[in-house]
Amino acid sequence: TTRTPSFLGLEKSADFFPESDAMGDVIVGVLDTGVWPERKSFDDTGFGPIPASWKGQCESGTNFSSAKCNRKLVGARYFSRGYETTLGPIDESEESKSPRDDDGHGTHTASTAAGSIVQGANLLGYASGTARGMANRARVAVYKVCWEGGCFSSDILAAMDKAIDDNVDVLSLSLGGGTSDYYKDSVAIGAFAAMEKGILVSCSAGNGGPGPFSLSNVAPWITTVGAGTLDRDFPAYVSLGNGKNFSGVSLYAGDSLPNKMLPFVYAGNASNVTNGNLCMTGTLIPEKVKGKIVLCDRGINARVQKGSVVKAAGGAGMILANTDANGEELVADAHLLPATAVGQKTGDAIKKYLTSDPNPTATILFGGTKVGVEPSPVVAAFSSRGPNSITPEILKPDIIAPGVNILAGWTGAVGPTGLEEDDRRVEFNIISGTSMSCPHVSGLAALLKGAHPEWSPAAIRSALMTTAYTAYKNGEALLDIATGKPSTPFDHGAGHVDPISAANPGLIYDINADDYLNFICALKYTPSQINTLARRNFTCDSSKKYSVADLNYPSFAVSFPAAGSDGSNTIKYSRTLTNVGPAGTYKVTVSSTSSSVKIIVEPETLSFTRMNEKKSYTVSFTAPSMSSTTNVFGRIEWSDGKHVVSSPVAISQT
Amino acid sequence: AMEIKKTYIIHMAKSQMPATFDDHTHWYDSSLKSVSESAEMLYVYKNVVNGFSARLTAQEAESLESQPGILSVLPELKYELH
Repeated sequence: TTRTPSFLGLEKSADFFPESDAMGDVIVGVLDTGVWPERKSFDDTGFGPIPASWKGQCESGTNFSSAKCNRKLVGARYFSRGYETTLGPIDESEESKSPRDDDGHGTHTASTAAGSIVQGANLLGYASGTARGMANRARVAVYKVCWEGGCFSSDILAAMDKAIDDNVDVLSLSLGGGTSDYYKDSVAIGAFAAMEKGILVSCSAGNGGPGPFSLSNVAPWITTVGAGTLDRDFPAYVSLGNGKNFSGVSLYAGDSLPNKMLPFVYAGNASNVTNGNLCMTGTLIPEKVKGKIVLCDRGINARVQKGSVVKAAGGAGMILANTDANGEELVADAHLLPATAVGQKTGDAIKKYLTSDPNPTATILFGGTKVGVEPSPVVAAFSSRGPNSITPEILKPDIIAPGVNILAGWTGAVGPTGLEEDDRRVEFNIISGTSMSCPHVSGLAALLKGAHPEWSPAAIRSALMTTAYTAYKNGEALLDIATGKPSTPFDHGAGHVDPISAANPGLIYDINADDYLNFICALKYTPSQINTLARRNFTCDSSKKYSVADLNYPSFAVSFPAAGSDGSNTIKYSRTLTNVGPAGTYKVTVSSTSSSVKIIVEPETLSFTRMNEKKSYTVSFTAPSMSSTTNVFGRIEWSDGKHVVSSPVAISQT
Repeated sequence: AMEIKKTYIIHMAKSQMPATFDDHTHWYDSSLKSVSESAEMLYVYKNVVNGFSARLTAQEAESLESQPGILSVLPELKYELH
């Protein structure tokens, strides 16, 4: 990716992360749509021998030979039996029955996590710079599990099974399904086994935002990643016949519009169908759009397809207006005709002009790439939000990372829009989603693994979470683009990832497999359900009082019973901190958005005299009364003056 | 509708493998064959699941679920890219 390494401070990472030997031993496995191995992001120049521990393979198949792997791309496998038995044999003229990526998504995520350095990267001139993966010295292994018809759980499980055999260190999964109990969810089941082998599993939180309870991949042994913006934008400017100007975003790179105002029409008035405003295929009347700029509403069909529909009908350009569902969030696309996306407010203002002027006119100017945009990051509207619908006591997402307008490697099989009629071929593409933020964290986790090979997956996640930030440099709280207001831990989890601080967290919250089994006992799983998830008999001790609140998680989600119902109004959480830095005395501070919930930490001071020393504390949350709609947020921070070990708190009623 | 085959993930209790089997894959195969002569395994899992995936009718899946040593027979789910 370009820009995100500097946005994350990785340009000064040499002092914090090993440059070659240790990093070269770390292998990131990516379950996705495969890989386009010829991309420079997978160049192995300067890489040493493949680690002796690596047991993976490079499988041959359609358009892909085992010779495509190298010292960078150390493994490439594909899993299609589940897919083929459900949807029929793969048509090899349409998609490659091999690790070859015909889609682009897998090449993008793999290169984001661990792509090599590529100078002169750009998409049609946009976002130019030096591209690199987060862990650019780590190795990559791809496991193709997603096909044109989707990603099937039998294939995902088979890939995770093989990745564990192969000895990956980090697994990156930018995919998800619905929400089901952990023992029914293949990704949660596979991730549990991976965690037991010391593999960190990073998953995308989902693009179901901004509504609450929209998360996927919420098992506590998974690192769940939401998405935020960068300080980079691709502005485009709309000028209307009434002299008013508006801003939007676009990655259009073809011929400019004529240097004059063009006739302008609302798609809904250039169609005979009721949803003509959406610019669905075949719905525009060519005589009514020819030579004009057409305003289409966002929704239902792909954004780039709307542009293609306008172009096919003879339109000269397109303005794509957000509706309620997307608000002011702007996602840039490499449209096939001059086009820009605009926010809902701008869209409404433009529509007002369209309906008030008998002969409306407009034009669009393209502004290229702009950096230094503030405020940034802001939480992306699409990023899925908590509370966690499976276990409300575990706060998810864990963290946010860059996931909007991310440039990374792309397939040679399709153009940047992915449309069949797009015959452009690009080395890099710019796309958005929690699919893009997840591999950022996977790569950063690989960096931490290289710097601290002895750290468990939970320790790595803890370091990433407790050092994440929730305020801009001016002290103002991170914003949520969906509301324009400060975001909450249900939106950003622990905050935005800060890898330099994560390299030296001071203290960590560690969790081992037995701790997770105790957590499962607290969920009151039956022996059969536990065995399904953990692959062994584990008997919960009937004399022991298990509590979900006792899982040593680096964040706090407190769920009080609804007002009027029975239940204690004091809930106690216990935590254990492990020292991974120098000796020191840490003092706690508690902050909260409301005094209605009393938060007491005991003890208030923890002294560590040696490495790996453990100290425990308890937190009591007391709520005299809460209305059913009130959420309270806060932070619990331990500091020795040099390190700040910060945990978000989210308090709600169930 | 009962004849339509779907993919299921079959989770087995490895500790309940009868002593007559010296290899767990033979036990899996025998369990599968006890409900369907024609069903074939898609994958035998080693690390993530004690079990396998196979195409079964709903009736076969139900029948398999009641066999000794079977923990769960879960229908395949489709996941999507984010």
